Amino acid sequence: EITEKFEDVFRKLKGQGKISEKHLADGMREIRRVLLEADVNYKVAKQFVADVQEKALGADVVKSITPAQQIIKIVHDELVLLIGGSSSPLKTANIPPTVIMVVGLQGSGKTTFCGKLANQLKAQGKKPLLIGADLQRPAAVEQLKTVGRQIGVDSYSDLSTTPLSVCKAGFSLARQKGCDVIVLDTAGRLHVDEALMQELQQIKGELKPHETLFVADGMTGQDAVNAATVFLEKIDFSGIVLTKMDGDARGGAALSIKAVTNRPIKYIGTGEKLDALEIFHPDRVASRILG
Amino acid sequence: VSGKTRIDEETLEEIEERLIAADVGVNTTLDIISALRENLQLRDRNDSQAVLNCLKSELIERLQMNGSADTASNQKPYIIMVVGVNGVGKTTSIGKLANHFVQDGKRVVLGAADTFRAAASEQLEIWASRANVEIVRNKPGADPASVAFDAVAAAESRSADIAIIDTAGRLHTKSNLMEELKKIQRAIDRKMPGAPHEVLLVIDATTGQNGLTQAKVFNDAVKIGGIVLTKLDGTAKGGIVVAIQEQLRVPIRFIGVGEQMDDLQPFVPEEYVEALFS
Ligand SMILES: Nc1nc2c(ncn2[C@@H]2O[C@H](COP(=O)(O)OP(=O)(O)OP(=O)(O)O)[C@@H](O)[C@H]2O)c(=O)[nH]1
Ligand SMILES: Nc1nc2c(ncn2[C@@H]2O[C@H](COP(=O)(O)OP(=O)(O)OP(=O)(O)O)[C@@H](O)[C@H]2O)c(=O)[nH]1
Ligand SMILES: [Mg+2]
Ligand SMILES: [Mg+2]
Repeated sequence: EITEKFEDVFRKLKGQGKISEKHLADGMREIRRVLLEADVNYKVAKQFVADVQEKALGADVVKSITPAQQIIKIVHDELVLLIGGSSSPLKTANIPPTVIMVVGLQGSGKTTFCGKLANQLKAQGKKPLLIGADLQRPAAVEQLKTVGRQIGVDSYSDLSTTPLSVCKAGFSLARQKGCDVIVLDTAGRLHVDEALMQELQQIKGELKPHETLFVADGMTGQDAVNAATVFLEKIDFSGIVLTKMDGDARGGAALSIKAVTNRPIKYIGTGEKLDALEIFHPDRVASRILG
Repeated sequence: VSGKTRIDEETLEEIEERLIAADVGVNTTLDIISALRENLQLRDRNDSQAVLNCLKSELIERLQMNGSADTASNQKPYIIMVVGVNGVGKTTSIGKLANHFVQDGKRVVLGAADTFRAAASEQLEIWASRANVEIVRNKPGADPASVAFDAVAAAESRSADIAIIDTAGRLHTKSNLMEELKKIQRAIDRKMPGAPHEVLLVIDATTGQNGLTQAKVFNDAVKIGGIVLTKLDGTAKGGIVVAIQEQLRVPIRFIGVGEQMDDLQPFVPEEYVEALFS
């Protein structure tokens, strides 16, 4: 784990009296390696380490008698600062229904997250409607319907038409039924699929969601920044959800996505059941990334 | 600069970044770079094209342990079990695989042994009808081991050539789910001793270093016979397979390059390495 690795580095250096700037640079290389092994994007890791080195020099750690601990504290605090920021609650519409649109790559956990979110909103006294705009994936509509049944939330879809029409019709239906929040599930898509990214833009333009959440798999590696950057550019999401964090992936994607998009991480998926949803805690994820 | 016998450090740094960016991982990257330093001829060290070619052959060699992508086995029915963590593309890959075998004139039976996830059996049913193959399924919540058992039984009684068993996605960290997987495997073996003849582990190309842990833990639970690397039609390179292949010594059998039935290709190391550097 990082504290031990770092103390190893500094034990070697300490024998030489106080550490020099070169020693600090060696330590920073070790930090960069830890971040890369935790799946932090290499450009983000490089920048992060440079910022930490600057802070460390500014804090005069070279004069410290416990440089390793002091540097680790700087690294940890910087990490929390970078991935944290205010965890604001989801926006609500002045005039219902509030629309929350859920997007992301294939298999990241969107449909499951929609169920978890609807479940949570229901527990808060809201009346959600799940809209199934994924007409592509075999049995996706059935999956969302089943999820809705499991949590006692209505769902709407229509396999005979287009995703855009489903969204429009679903919106009217929500109004009709007096639903105050819509959780809109969309098909997984690649950021490099121009047609599907355009479809998402159309849906967003039509429904004007109050929140657009980018759902990313917690075990994603270096590619996390590619997808996140393009989704931000073309769709502009308002928040991030990291799923499958009940595994042992270090979750460096959290830092990568946050760093390049500067959008808040709102939720963490922690299991397959529909109650496995947690509000994001930056210090927990930071400790996990540092191992 | 004594540059004539040393590879240009800037070139090496670029290579390192390229490999890291492809999810090859720190350890494997450093290993590859040191192999490069050793193997690159003195005369080539200032030729960046030669350096790149040496790097490519180094990677191809590491990915070379490719068994034939076809099940040229004399087992009948040949039983394949598909495993992996959640959402990586198991069910979709099974649909594509079924179609691939049907094109080869084989008779295929699918087993919907994911009885847990919402609409999992319905999803596989649609693939079965697309590939024009039979499917064995049960109700949600049924014992997955018994569905697998029944699928093998059906494959035998219908003289199918191949049976492919779908399993629920599961994180390797969940020991009860890994135990369930072993139970499914035992049930298959009970019905047909020696089966499953091949366990395919599906890895998502967007997965980072956790992919190696997944491979090791799944391999400890059920012996992995091959890897399917999916979602290579995105921008992710799936470089973690280099480390997986080295440590597990299992071939990468197929790659997934899209969501349609035809989007499955045999893994070709040269093509994969070329795409890594494009
Ligand atoms: N362990 C775990 N599994 C999860 C979590 N979230 C989702 N899953 C599982 O991940 C798999 C994929 O989830 P889906 O909800 O179908 O993902 P999706 O993004 O809707 O997939 P597409 O619609 O095909 O793009 C399923 O097996 C889910 O049960 C989580 O937080 N933890
Ligand atoms: N672009 C792309 N998408 C893929 C590929 N393979 C699978 N997918 C998509 O990934 C998503 C998940 O695929 P599934 O087959 O449901 O994955 P799974 O492993 O069976 O998921 P669980 O059973 O929930 O664990 C679906 O939207 C698929 O269409 C691929 O090669 N390329
Ligand atoms: Mg979905
Ligand atoms: Mg599946």
